[in-house]
Amino acid sequence: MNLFRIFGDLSHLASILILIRTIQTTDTIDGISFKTQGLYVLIFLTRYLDLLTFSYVSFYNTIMKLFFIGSSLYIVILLQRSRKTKPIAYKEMIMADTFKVQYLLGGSLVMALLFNYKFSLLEILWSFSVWLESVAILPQLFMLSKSGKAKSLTIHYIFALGLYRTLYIPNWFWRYWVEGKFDKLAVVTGIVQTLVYSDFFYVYYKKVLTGGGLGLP
Amino acid sequence: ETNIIKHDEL
Repeated sequence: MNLFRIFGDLSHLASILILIRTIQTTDTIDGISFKTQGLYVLIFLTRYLDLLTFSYVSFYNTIMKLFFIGSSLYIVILLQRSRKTKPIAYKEMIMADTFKVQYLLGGSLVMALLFNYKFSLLEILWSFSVWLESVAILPQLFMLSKSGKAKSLTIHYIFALGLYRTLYIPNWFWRYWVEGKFDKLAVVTGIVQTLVYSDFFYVYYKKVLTGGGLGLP
Repeated sequence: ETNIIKHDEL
């Protein structure tokens, strides 16, 4: 494990904790994309099927996988719960969440069928999950750009999530040079994902770090 | 051959 990987994983962890804390402490779901959160459940469930094949890697690896599956499910349950407790806020959230996810799902499936390490169910689902993860934040970014404003904690959530994938890139350089290991699918999808975030990072830098509110173009 | 990066990363 190198520092980039550790800090990458930590920022991924932080992003999820920030989101859960946002929902629980502010008692609001305003500005959160249900679709993006639903996609993450699908991503973790399809990626970590290897938990069932008992291909044990390490304690850390298993715990993190279980945490990502559990926490993504928990977030969806929290959002779903507001359907009863806060029907108006729930309806507003769903109404604002207009991104067509079927294109992301279809596109990821096509890419997974074209690019995978083996034409088997597990390998295709793994590939599907990395392609889908590279674009899963789009409904959330789309929502943000439409409303033009967002709660600062939602912004920090997206920032931490983007930071996680960005840190994985130097991690792969490290692993290539130090360990001689390389994974073309992970690297390509990781770069796609970081590019998706790059516009957001730019606006984050301009607006949040130099003061003022946030509004995506 | 198992792809080590796919195998041990998250």
